[in-house]
Parts: sequence; C-alpha cells; structure tokens
Amino acid sequence: RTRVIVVANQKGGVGKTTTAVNLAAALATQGMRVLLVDLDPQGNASTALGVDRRVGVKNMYDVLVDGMPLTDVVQPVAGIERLCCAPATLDLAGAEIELVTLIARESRLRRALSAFNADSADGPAPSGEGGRRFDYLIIDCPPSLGLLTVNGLVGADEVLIPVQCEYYALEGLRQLLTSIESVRSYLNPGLRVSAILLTMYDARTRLAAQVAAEVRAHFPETVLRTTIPRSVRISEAPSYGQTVIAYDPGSSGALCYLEAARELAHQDTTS
Amino acid sequence: RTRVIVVANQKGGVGKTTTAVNLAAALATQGMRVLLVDLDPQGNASTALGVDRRVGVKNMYDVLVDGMPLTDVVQPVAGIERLCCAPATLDLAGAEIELVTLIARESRLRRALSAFNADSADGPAPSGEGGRRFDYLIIDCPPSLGLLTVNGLVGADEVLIPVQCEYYALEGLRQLLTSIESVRSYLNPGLRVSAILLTMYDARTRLAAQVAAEVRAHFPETVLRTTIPRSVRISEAPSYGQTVIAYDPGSSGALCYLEAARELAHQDTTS
Ligand SMILES: Nc1ncnc2c1ncn2[C@@H]1O[C@H](COP(=O)(O)OP(=O)(O)OP(=O)(O)O)[C@@H](O)[C@H]1O
Ligand SMILES: Nc1ncnc2c1ncn2[C@@H]1O[C@H](COP(=O)(O)OP(=O)(O)OP(=O)(O)O)[C@@H](O)[C@H]1O
Ligand SMILES: [Mg+2]
Ligand SMILES: [Mg+2]
Repeated sequence: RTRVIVVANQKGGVGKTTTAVNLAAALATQGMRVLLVDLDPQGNASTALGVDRRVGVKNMYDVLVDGMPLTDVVQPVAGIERLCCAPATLDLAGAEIELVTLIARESRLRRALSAFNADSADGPAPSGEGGRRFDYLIIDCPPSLGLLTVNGLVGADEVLIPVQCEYYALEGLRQLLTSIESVRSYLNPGLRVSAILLTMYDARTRLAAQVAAEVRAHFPETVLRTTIPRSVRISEAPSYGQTVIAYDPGSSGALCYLEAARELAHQDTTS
Repeated sequence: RTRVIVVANQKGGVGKTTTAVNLAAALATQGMRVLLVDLDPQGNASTALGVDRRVGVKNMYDVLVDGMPLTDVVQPVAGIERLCCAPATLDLAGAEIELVTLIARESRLRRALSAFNADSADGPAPSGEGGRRFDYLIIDCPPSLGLLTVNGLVGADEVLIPVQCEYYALEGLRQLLTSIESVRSYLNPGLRVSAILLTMYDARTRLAAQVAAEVRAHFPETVLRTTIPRSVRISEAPSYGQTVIAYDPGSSGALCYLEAARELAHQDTTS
C-alpha cells in the first residue's frame, strides 16, 4: 500500500518544504520508492531537488486544472535513486483562483492520485524502475488554507504538520486542526494527523523549549520523538540544489531527518 | 498626506508581520500617528499588538466583504501612544474565496481607505486624538498573492518588501515583482516599491552575506541601509503581546527597527 502524506501548515516559513524534501530523500536513501508532489506555486521543493520547472514544463497545474495524468509530469530526481518529483511551475500561481469555479474543485488531486496508484500497480512505474509502485507520496503545500492545500488534504491519507519552535506557530496550529477536521467530515473521512514534527529547534533559546514543551503536552501521541534543530547546513543545501542529506550527510540536520524518516516508517509497521 | 505602505512577500515566514508591527511601533514612538491594518487571517499582527480579535469583534472581514467603514473597526493599541490597529479575526480566512465573486473584488480595500482618509481629515480621528489624520497606514499581508494581498497592493501607494537572508527568498522576489508590475499596470498605476528590508541577517553565516550582497546588487536604490539581524529578543516579544521596542528597547532588534523607521520617514522628506 502506498502511504500518501501531505505536509501542511498555513503558517509561513515553518519548514514545510525543507521537511517534505529531506524526508523524501531520507526515505529514498533507506530503500523506499518516493514521489514528491509539489503543490506550492513558489516551487521551492522542485528547486531543492534540482528538477526542471521552467515555464512550459509539464507540471501539477496541468494535472489539477486540465486533468493531465500524474504519470505524465513525474520526473526522476538526478542523483537520488528511488526518488521522483511532480514539479510546480509558475502556472500553478493562477490555479487557486481558476479552481474556484471548476467542478469537483477540492478533489482533483485525489482523482489524479487514485488513477496514478492504479496505473503504477499494473504497468512499469513512471520512473522506469519496473512495475513497483511508490511506497510514499509526499505532498508539499503553500502557506495557506486555499484550494491547493485543500486538494492536498483531500488527496492524502495522512497529514504531517511541521511546527516551528516559535511563538506564532502555536497560534496557527489550532486553526489548522480546525480546517483538517472540516476536511475530514465533509471531504475525506479517512484523513488523520499522523505526525507533528518540531522544526528549527534552537537549543540556546528558552522560547524553543517552551514551545516544544507546550506542543508535546497537547499532542503527546502525535509529536515525533525526533526534533529538527536549527542548522545553517539545512538552509545552505538548497542553494546548491541539494538535500541536506546529500550536501552534508554527517550534519545534525541530515542525521535528524534520517532519524525522523525511520520513525515515520516505523509507525507504519506498528499501527 | 498619509503614507499608505503595504508589507508584502508571498514567501512565508520572511518577517512581514514582525516588520509591520515593529516599524509601526517605531514610527509611533518617533511622533507619527500610525494605523496598522491586518489583512492576514492568522492575525499575527493583531496578536503582537495585543488587540482583541476574538470571534465577533469588528474586523477587516467586515470592511472588505460587507463594506463596513474602516473607522468602525479601528482600535487603539494599549500602551503605545499614537498607534491604532484594524484587526483580523478568523472570519478573514473565508474572505479569499468569498471575494472572488464580489464586484470590484480587487479594490474593496482602496474604497475603504479613501473614505477613511477623507473622514479623518474632517472630523475627530478614530483614535480620538482630535482631528489629526494618520501619518502612516501600514498593511500586513498573508503569505500568498491571492485577493487579500492584491487588495493590499491596490489600496497602497508604496510597497515595502521584507526579504529574509536565505536562499528561497531570492526565488520568490522575482515572482513578487512580476505580480506588483501587473497590479501597477492594471489596477494601481501609482504603486511603487519604496523599500526592500533585509531581515533575519545572521552575521555568523556565509549564506546571509551572499543573499544580502545579491539583493543589494540587484536593487541598489531600493534596499534600506538598515538590516535587521536575527535576534531571539525579536521572536520572544510577541509571546508577551509586545513589540520588541517595548519588550527590550536596548536590544539590537529594537534599535534596528527604530533606525529602519527613521530611514523610511526620511525618504519622504527627500523624495
Ligand atoms: N532546521 C532548519 N534550520 C535552519 N534553517 C531552516 C531549517 N528548516 C528550514 N530552514 C530555512 O528556513 C526557511 C523556511 O523554511 P521552508 O521554506 O522549508 O518553510 P516553508 O514552511 O516551506 O515556507 P513557505 O511557507 O514559504 O512554504 C528556509 O530558508 C529554509 O532553508
Ligand atoms: N529578525 C528576527 N530575528 C529572529 N526571529 C525573527 C526575526 N524576524 C522574525 N522572526 C521570527 O520568525 C518567524 C517568522 O516571522 P513573521 O511571522 O514575522 O514572518 P511573516 O512573513 O509575517 O510570516 P507569514 O508568512 O506566516 O505571515 C516568527 O516566529 C518571528 O518571531
Ligand atoms: Mg514551502
Ligand atoms: Mg505574517
């Protein structure tokens, strides 16, 4: 069974893209076949993986608005075996408004994913590696609760919420959980929050410890044991078109994302 | 004349709210009358200024969607003379989609602001301090280029762009400038980018220096001389419902925002 996980949080700059990219790379390193779906018009995840996202390249806009099969937009990621990406280009910036008047506007990604998962079970996988399906689909979202993020929440089975260890992050969490709850009751009854990941934890500040303690107290079952530290190596990696795992495999950032990936994968076997 | 400045950048977490709040407070400390307009459904600016934003409180949703006069939603900010706030509540989260089908959807804020500016020139100002108008209207936006941010760009005369000294920040700048250009040619011919402010500059990293140098090279006339350093005091202040200027007036963060405010105010007298 393919695990479909959407990485969502309407608060900006909390580490959604960094988490989607580095978890996907970590899972691929650990032997899983992973597809990263980029739903953010900024296309930061596509950039971080070094895939082509110039204007004209087939991308998630074509899938959501024109109904192009997802298989047609998937590209392999150079240098990382078992990892593919369905990129976002600037076209996607218009999609939020265009989707408002389209039929089944909230479930266009879900239709594309179910056709895709059915496809890859039968024939050769889009990345050409023989008939194996993807083990994980990781979806990166923009910082809003608009129709792109809603498509992600409707198309996924699980939500992973990155929470920056800063004050405003807590304010947004309640609003996000309310939105997830209404998606669950109206559009996707099987949706569950499978993980909260604390990011940019700066051990030198009291604020980070306070925020982390508060989140763990509220969601003891859901917060992953692994916390991602604030680390310059993590923020430098995308300027080289690399994940932190490729850029500096021994750094605390790389090791923590590898650990978080193991924890996430382990959840599957025990739940 | 009232200066109307929108703080915009669709990249998340770059310091829009922190800049809007602390510049507004700095300008007020320096004798200006300032109104902060919160267009972000997360309402982080309203929280940072400690104003009431519980459900039911009159807010920017009522102004944009129902045409309520802006005067009716303005609240004074406790503890900071000459500073008022027009708050955002969770109602605003629905406004992006609701605005799509409303008449004049892009210029509803502009209509409200011109009625407001006409009002406050004649009668007692909403903050009750006698007939004086506001010297500055500062508008905080959500991390997207949707209809809330477009309303901000159409309603304002100037754009201030906070740019975080990180890699992804550069990618987003080009997209933002393209959007500003189309707002200028279709909806607001007088709009100009009056300032770019470099934020979260971490002097210990090469990355920050590289990003800052690149932004200064591309926009030599527009980037403010003052850079805002990464500083824990800045991120701690909102958890006390305070601006960094009130929380720790001698900190580098407070001093830099006071300096940036002076630089911004000085622009007016020389341009
Ligand atoms: N653990 C970390 N340590 C240091 N920097 C980090 C860390 N995680 C992310 N960053 C940096 O912080 C910034 C924000 O992260 P990122 O872009 O992943 O957040 P996001 O939630 O995807 O943002 P947006 O809301 O714009 O989509 C980026 O410049 C990124 O490189
Ligand atoms: N100079 C700084 N030093 C340290 N932390 C900062 C600084 N400026 C902002 N922050 C912190 O970084 C986080 C992001 O800043 P802020 O919320 O102001 O960005 P934003 O662009 O308004 O985010 P959003 O896109 O969600 O609206 C906040 O937790 C804030 O406290
Ligand atoms: Mg992102
Ligand atoms: Mg903000």
